[in-house]
Amino acid sequence: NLHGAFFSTEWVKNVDGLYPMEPTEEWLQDKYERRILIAIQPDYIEDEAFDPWANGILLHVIMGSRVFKNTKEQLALQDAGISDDTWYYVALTMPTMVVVACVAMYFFLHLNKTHRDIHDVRQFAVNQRRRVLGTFKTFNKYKKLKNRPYSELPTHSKKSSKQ
Amino acid sequence: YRNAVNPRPTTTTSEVIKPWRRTIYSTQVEVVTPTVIAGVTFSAKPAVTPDPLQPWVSLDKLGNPKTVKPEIKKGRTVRGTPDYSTYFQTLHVTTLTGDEIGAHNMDKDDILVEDVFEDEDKTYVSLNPIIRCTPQRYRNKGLAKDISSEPFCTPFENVEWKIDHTYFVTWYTKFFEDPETDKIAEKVRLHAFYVKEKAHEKGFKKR
Repeated sequence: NLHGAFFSTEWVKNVDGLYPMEPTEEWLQDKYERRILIAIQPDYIEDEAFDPWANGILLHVIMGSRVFKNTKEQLALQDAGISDDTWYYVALTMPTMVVVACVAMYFFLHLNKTHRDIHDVRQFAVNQRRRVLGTFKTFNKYKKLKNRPYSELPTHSKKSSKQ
Repeated sequence: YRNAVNPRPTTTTSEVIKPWRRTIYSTQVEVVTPTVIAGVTFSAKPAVTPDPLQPWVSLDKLGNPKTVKPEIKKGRTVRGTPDYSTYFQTLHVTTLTGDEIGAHNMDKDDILVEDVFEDEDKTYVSLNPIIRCTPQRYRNKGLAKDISSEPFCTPFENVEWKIDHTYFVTWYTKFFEDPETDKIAEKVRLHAFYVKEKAHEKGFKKR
């Protein structure tokens, strides 16, 4: 093997232009992730003269798929005893109950519309609005007022610029 | 109401890919043994009737193979077999005189310098179904993405290889030309080195 390389392939035909590589667990050396450099050495370059950094490609070798940590919001929910789906059930229950109550109220009023008499309530309200205050002369404020015949009020019309 | 759909029975095959023989360079007979690597069959026996819409194998940024099936849409072939232009051809410059050409609009003493592209020997190249690497498919690498990834096409820089998965490393074969003899390297080998990372490269930021 080339000095410094932890993995080297055998000499392969250049005309193929490809080589299948399978990273193994040994490459990681008990770590989860290692950064490696892959370089290719043609047969006309000696081992001593070969510089892997000249035309190498950097990449990572990892054990498996990454599992990201929970966010602060998720951790707070877990501390409150709400795990995953429970939160959605709680959030959906309240608006659902309101909708159900409105529907029930509508049907209740609809079914009882023939057994309901609010005549008194309505007449009382109307009477309150049309309350008879008495005749004009009964008001103390206007007792001394003489009932003068109606005369036309003066009108103020706009004057033209010529006037 | 909907008719029940019977699940299709899963079929398994015990078919062994058999070696086959072919005649190369007009007279030489050789036996070709197909090999399967990461689900890709290399050196497979070509079909008796060549299919113009023959599937080919592309590679993603990791070097994973994925089969591409060409289609004909509106009279045009979509996702057809890749065209390598003149990347795998050899350029020859020929100098011809007017006397040799015999063109009516050329004097006898005039010289025509003509570029002639010679096709490569496809005896073994044709057995590879995977897309070949050309400079057209190089990617830029580096922090500023201003360095060409030559001679590699796959994998891209900083991708993550999982262990026990097979990835194809591809390179442009004509990149390795001996400066002394001007010949393309016949054999190459790949090396893998560990790279020491700095703390900030690992993701450990200074507190």
